[in-house]
Amino acid sequence: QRAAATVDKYALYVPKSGVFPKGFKVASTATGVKKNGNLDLGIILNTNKSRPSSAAAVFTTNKFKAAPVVLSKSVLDKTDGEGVDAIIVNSGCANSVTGEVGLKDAQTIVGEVNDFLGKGDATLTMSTGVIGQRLQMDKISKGIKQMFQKDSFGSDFDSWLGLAKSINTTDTFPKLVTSKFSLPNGTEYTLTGIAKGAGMICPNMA
Amino acid sequence: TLLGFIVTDLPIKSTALQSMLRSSVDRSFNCISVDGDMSTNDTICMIANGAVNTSVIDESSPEYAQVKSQVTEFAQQLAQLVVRDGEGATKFVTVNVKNALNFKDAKVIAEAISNSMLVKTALYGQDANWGRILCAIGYAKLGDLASLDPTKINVSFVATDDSEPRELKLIVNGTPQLDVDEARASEILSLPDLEVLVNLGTGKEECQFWTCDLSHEYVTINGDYRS
Repeated sequence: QRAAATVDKYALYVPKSGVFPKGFKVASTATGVKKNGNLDLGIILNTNKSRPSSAAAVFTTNKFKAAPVVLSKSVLDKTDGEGVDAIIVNSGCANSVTGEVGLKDAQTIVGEVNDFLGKGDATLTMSTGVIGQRLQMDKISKGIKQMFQKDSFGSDFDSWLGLAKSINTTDTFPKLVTSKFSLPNGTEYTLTGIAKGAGMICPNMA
Repeated sequence: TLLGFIVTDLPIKSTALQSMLRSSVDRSFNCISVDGDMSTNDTICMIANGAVNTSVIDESSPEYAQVKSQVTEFAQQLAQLVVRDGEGATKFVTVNVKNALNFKDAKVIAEAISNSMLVKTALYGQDANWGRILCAIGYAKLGDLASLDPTKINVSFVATDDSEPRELKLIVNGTPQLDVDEARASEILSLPDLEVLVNLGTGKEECQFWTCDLSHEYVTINGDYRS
């Protein structure tokens, strides 16, 4: 086909370095949920204790909301977005249309992270991958435990890139953007963003 | 599925963070399409941890508008990367709807063009099939019918490199340009980045939507995703 151009998207769109916001640490691991052995579980932690964090989110307006969507929304509703210090994301299995057991699985994951943080209602969760299958909880729980017990968390570029890779599914490159900005009073601040998605993409989140 | 998160070291009040995120997403992640399908899991989160030593930003703070604008621009960068990585995509397409009666209808029209499989396959094949674009505009589910006046509409392809003429007019004030320069159209459509410009001429609002072409590879990827 004339239009089929070969472009190395990874080389074009993946940064080789970056600046990252103060007070965040991230980790990722391959739990074996992805059949190819790639990274499939990531956690982002707020380590800043100078004041409570704020969190916000928008979610799919699809009537069949996956368990992690239902759970994360309930955490934000309960806390008014205050004191959320972690996000855990798994890829390979979307934990969607899994009913009550799916919700319990999501609660277990969030509970395990909260236990390590030493506080409740402090974790949001996201999942992506195949719809209609249960999470392999043994693998995911083991991955969470290992990341905390081995203190796999870092704030360097490779740690952030690993996190970006861990949430990919059919993506051909990790999507990581980071920038520094200045307020009018001269205060510098940083935004870092990670996204994933390549198919089933026409979101209408609210 | 679309997943994403944005983190910052600014201190932002949670209510302000929520309104900031919602506004930013409405102009970024909610303005992209790869295949027109909405996931059960789409989520964008934002955490502001306040590690930077400055006053807490709320909706009445003078910095609020600036930060919201920066978050919006930042979210657009991330959202565009998702489109660039669309399954099987060979082209990144900006659909720019200008001079609309209201933002909502500008978005409805941009989304209709962006989700049209026939527009997307034509772009993949580098076929300047403006009829399909006009067709998509015509069936867009407008909130206000006055948003679309067939005698005022202009549709163009816009070159995304430095070549001239930059704009190739396909429809001028509702009149199709039947002697379109096909050679120039082919040049523009061979670029990896494309822009479709729709000037509705019925107001002053505008919306940008980002999409990609649809190729054989999309079917290959999705024919056996689960198994």
